[in-house]
Amino acid sequence: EELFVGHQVLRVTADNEEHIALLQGLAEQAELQVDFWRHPTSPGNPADLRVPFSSLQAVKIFLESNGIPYSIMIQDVQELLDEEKKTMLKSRRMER
Amino acid sequence: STGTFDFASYHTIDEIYNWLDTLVENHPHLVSKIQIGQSYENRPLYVLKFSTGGSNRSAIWLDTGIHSREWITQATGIWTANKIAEEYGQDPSITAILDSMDIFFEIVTNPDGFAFTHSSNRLWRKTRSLNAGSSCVGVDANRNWDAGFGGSGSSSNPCSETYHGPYPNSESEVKAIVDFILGHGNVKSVISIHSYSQMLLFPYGYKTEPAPDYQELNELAKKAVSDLAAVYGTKYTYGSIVDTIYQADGTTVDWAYDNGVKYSFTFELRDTGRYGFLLPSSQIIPTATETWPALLDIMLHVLEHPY
Repeated sequence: EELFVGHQVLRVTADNEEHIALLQGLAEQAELQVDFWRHPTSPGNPADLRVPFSSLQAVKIFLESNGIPYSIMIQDVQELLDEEKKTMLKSRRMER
Repeated sequence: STGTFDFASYHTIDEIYNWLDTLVENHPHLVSKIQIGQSYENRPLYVLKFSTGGSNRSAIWLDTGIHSREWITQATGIWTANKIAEEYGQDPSITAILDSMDIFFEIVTNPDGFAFTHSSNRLWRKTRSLNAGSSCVGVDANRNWDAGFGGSGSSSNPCSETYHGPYPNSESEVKAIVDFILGHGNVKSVISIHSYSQMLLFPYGYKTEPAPDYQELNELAKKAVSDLAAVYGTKYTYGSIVDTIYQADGTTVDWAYDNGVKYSFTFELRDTGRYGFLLPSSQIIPTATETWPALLDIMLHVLEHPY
């Protein structure tokens, strides 16, 4: 089972076409293993990036050094997954 | 819930496949289950057929879950299929539609990927086919269609989430739908459901020129998102894929449109970006409920505008 402990989802809002091109470049860097949940489209539209814990620092530095604004949409993906699993289990145990 | 099935919870593929049989048992004169093929890992590809009779009637195709991690779509599919069955004979719109047309509904379009999201990787998007010469598994089934295949917005790298595959229809999950729709020959609408960007989109995705039916599709999308928003105020954007998101080649609805299916739409359901693919199950029913009037708008328009 693949765990996502410490993975964050960053909501990134590109201000201009240059930002979009930079984000597309980020997607090409396979070693960072960034999973684009929502791809950058046009300036002002958000992109959502799931970033493994091991790449978090590098990705955040990349965004900050290029002046690309972002916020943390999901603090720890695994926490949400655990919550989801718990809800499913509870639902299965419930008598209807 | 109906019997022991909880529509407000996420379910495994076994639970969903069992429920398909329950739905058929509960509505034997309206609903049947057909198998249109097998997935890469040999799981059956099931389609629900809603029909009140007649041979080779014109039809509407619905599918959910081609990207397996988008769980809200399979869950919405289940609720919607049940709604169609329950509302026939009650709701005048769905009754009128089914008195003249058939509806085909594939709820788990990517069963291997879906099973994988339950067992190994909750965030799996692609199919599970092996790629020759690569250790990376799977193809993005929504880049595998023969409509601008291999171009922008898809990747030739098997490790990418948008890998288009070695050739069009290489994925058995895609080929099964292609064969079914072309073999049927009378499908008038294809509605493919995704998440989570709150959009209603139509062709084209692989080229920038407007579709010949742009005006009509745009007006219909406008009405559908307005009726959707009337339920809980959820705001959707709408337009052609290329104008609204980005150029994306090899997608389901472009293929459908290029093959004569005029009313081709793709939905991007909730959410607003707080949970992404991990939308809490408490939002399944609100999501499905608000989507229903928009789906009805499209289906009713198809009924009233034969071609």
